[in-house]
Amino acid sequence: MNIFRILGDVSHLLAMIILLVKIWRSKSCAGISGKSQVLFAIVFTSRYLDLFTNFFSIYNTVMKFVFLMCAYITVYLIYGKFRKTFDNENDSFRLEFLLIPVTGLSFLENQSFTPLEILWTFSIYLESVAILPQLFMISKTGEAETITTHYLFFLGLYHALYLANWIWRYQTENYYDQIAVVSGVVQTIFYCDFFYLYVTKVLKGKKLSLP
Amino acid sequence: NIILKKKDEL
Repeated sequence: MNIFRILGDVSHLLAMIILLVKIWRSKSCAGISGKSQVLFAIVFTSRYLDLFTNFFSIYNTVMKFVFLMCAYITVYLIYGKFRKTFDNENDSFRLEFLLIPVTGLSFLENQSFTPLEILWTFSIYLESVAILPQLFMISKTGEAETITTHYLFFLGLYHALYLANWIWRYQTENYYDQIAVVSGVVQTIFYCDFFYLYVTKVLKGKKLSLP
Repeated sequence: NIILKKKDEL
C-alpha cells in the first residue's frame, strides 16, 4: 500500500464523516442529494460482496464494513430520521439516466462474465457518476453550505489520490486496471469545476453560490 | 491474479 492509496482512503472516510456530522449536528439534510447517497450505498453494496468470499487484510475488511455502515446510516438519516428537512423538490435528477447505461455497460465491458465481477464493474461505473445528482442539485439551487463543499472536496480528493495511486502502482508493480482507471479519470473530471469554485471561493471564506 | 489485486482497493 502506497501513500496515495492510504491518503485516498482517509479522504474518502473523512468525506463520509463530514457529511454525517453535518446532518447530525444541524439535524437537517438540507442541500444534500438523497439520490446520490442511495447510489453510494448501492455502489458499496455491489462492490463489497466479496467480504463474504475473500479475505485480503484486516484493514480491507474493517474499511469496507465502515464504508457500508456510513453509507447506510447517511441514507437512513436522509430518508428516515430527518426526512422532513430533506429537499425532495430539488433532488430531481432522473436516476434511470444513470442506472440503465451503467448496468448495460457493466454487462458489456468487464474482466470476466461472472456475477461478482459484473457487480464489481457495475459499482465502479456507478461510483463515477453517483455524485451527479448532488452536483445537479447544487446547480439547481445555485448554492451549497460550506460544510457540504468540504464534503465534496474530500470526496473529489479521494478520486484524485486514487489516480496518483494507480500511476504509482503502474510504475512500481506494472499493475493497472483499465476499468478502474478510466472510471477514475471520468469521475475526477466531474469535480474539476467544483475544485475551481472551492479554491477561489470557499477557501477565501465565501459561501459557494453560483451566478 | 489481476482480479484479486484490484479488489484489495476500496
